[in-house]
Amino acid sequence: YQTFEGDLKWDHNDVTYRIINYSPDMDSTLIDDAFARAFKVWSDVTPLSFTRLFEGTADIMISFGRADHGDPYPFDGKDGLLAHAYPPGEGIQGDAHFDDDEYWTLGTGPAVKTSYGNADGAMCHFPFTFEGKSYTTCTTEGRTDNLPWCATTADYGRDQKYGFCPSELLYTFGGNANGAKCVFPFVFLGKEYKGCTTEGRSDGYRWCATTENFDNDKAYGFCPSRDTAVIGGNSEGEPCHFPFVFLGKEYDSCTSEGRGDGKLWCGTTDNYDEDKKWGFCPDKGYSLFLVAAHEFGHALGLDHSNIRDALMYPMYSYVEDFSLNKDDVEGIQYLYGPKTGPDPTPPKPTAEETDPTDDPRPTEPSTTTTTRPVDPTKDACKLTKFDTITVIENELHFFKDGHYWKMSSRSDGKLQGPLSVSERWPALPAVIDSAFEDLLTKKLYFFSGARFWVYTGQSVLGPRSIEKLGLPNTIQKVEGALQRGKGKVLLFSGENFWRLDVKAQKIDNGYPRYTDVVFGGVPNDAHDVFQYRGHIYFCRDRFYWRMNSRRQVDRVGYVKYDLLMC
Amino acid sequence: WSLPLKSVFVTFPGDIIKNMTDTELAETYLKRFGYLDTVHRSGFQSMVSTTKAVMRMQRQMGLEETGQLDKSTLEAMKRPRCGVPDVAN
Repeated sequence: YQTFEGDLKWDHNDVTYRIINYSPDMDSTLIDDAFARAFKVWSDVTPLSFTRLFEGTADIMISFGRADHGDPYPFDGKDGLLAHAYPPGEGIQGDAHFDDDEYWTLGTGPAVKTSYGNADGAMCHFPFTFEGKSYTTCTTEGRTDNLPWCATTADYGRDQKYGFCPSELLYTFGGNANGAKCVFPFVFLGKEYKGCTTEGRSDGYRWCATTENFDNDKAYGFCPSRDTAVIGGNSEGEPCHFPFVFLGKEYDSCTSEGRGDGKLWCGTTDNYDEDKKWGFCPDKGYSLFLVAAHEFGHALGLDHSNIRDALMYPMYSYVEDFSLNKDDVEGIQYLYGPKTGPDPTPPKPTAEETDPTDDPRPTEPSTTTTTRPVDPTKDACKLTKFDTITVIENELHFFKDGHYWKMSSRSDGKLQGPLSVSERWPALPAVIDSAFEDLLTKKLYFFSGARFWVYTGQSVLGPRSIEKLGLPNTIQKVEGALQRGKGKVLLFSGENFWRLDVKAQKIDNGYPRYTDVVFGGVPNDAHDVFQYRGHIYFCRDRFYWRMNSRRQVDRVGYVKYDLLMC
Repeated sequence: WSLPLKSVFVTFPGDIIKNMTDTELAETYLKRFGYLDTVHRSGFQSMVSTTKAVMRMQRQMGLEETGQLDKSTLEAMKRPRCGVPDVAN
């Protein structure tokens, strides 16, 4: 690691920061959260604390800008320079600037937070299916008001979970209109505008009036970028127009033709040759969290490192499960010392602390989870099919649409619930396709679509792609999980299953295998497979097929009556 | 065998032109990130300092220190990065 000449550092540990403006690329709450998490990277390993100010001058002033943005170091358009920051000190020292000609995301493509709808502001789930068609961006299909929307689970038809995507027809950000939506057409300098414009500004940000006449009312806001909007070019914020003509040839998708740098671009009108209107196509984008964590390292006094895996290495590379490199920790602790004292949170009771003479019920989970029933009218017995059924801490759990029920493992067969998934496992989506508890480590694995989460007590890792486990990207979802001896789990999808080595986090060789070849006599399109009290259950709709340890189907019955005890 | 399509390079309005030669790219990069100070030196001396500067950049980036503008060095110069200089100044 390197520090700046003279080991520049803050002379106080309670550092303040202020976000001056926002990028149109992501919802402001996502940007707030990314910056907060980026500061936490450093406060986790030092005595530093970070307090956000909403006015006045903070130690670290954070802003977005393009090209020449007011200091002697202009940015350079898309890619190349992403951001820069100044070492600790007065004035511009300590500030961090982010190039808004970049496409700011969470590093894995459009990060679209919904508003309104019925998904409580959940993120769009891409791809999602709607009326048999798959969508990888927001759409106005199915609506007459031209508002872009998305599903927040993989299958809108099944889950009916949706929200509205960022659009100037819904809201604006910044400006002086408290987020009011645009009014079209509006008059500006005597001219009528039917859409957002950069006219009147030198920083390239798109804005609109929030009344019919800006000249009279002076009320305005900035336009959020739609997830389909192009980046940079000369049509910032406009969507691609397909097909478009370029050099006399028609294009139905983004192309790198005409460029030497291989970047994908598109026309934003039907004929580039005539209109010369274009922009770069949305790509994975750059993780605002990762770039901010790096820049805040500078703002705290770290210069660049030559350790390739260090956060303070000059070049950007996306990492999914980020953690500080030893080099970063040594550098920042050279300046500020290690974190002192325990976190203020009280220690949690662990299993061995409970008195064994207590009530013989199974030991309460080491993490005390306060889950409250959410809607007692939701009756599990009225459901014909669950998203998944699995055993967690020796109790059968039934998941459906963000709720779960659990069957006490005592003989009285009392069903508890509905309880809220998001209360107990906040990172999880509404629909869980399958889940299992690793018997060795007590870690809980949850699968939804092509992603998975791993809970260890309250802490969570994920979402990560199931490809990280070695599953093929052709899998739509994992539908079942069977623990097989120590550290092996069978994962079912469609007619196949794979064996996961949990310790190696890798699929064993020789898989997939056909379910009906190994487990004869059960449906090979079961939507749920789980292990319970020594038997394997294959569920399809209202029924289950129970298989004993000799792989004989010894019972077919109703989930409702035999498992839920309705 | 069809002749390989001859790619036509177009100048896009509003594009921040980055079509530079490799030498221009390297010169800009080395100056911007503090490997080469911007004081102009005589021809011969500037050659020596450029080679040295390239080697310093290669060491910082964990590349083979050849002093040449080889492929991996030019690739590294094109990758997205932080704007803060690598050589404290």
